[in-house]
Amino acid sequence: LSAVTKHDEL
Amino acid sequence: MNVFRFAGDMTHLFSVLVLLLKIYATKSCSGISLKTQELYALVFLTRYLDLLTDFISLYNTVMKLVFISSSLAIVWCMRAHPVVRRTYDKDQDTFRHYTLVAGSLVLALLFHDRFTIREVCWAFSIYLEAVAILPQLVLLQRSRNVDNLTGQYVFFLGAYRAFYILNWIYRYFTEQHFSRWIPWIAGLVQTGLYADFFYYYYLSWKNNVKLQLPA
Repeated sequence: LSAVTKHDEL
Repeated sequence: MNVFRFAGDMTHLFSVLVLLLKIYATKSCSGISLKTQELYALVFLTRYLDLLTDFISLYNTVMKLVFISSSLAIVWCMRAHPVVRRTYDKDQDTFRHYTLVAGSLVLALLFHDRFTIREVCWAFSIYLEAVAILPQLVLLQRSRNVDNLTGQYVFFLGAYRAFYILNWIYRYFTEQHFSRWIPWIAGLVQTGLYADFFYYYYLSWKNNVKLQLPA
């Protein structure tokens, strides 16, 4: 999982 | 983005709007814990470090800006606004919230996905958010009568993370390798802390009486 999709939540 | 996630974000946004309404309309922050507000400001500042580096969507960026700016505005209001600051229950809001910050930091240094600044800060913000409501719940128990807006604020704040848990369940079954055990456990703890509040909130709603938490 790339960092961005992992932190796609608030 | 699934419906649970959107419902969670809207509920969270609504809780912030209710708090802003209470402070703005009544020019008072009685019953509100400044310590919880400071912890939330820290949660957002450490979680949204990627605000300027990663663009995920306009919605994502706008919501991050709203949460950061509103939490800082509320802290400023309670500390510095000439009228509001005098209504802060300073001697009631005595929870030692530094222990929550220290504990979350230790946990984040021990349990994180990758040992990078961003990941440790992210884990820190997740752990801290789980316990950030404690000073507020303690203050509610101490302040005899809880005004409606304050009660609604805490209610929506608790409900939002419950929606996020449904969102994680949904994503777990619809996306491959979606495993987020850190927010899972922290989210369950966070929502669990509200359990007794939800119970007394429900009783006050059912019996149509003022919300009162037992000491």
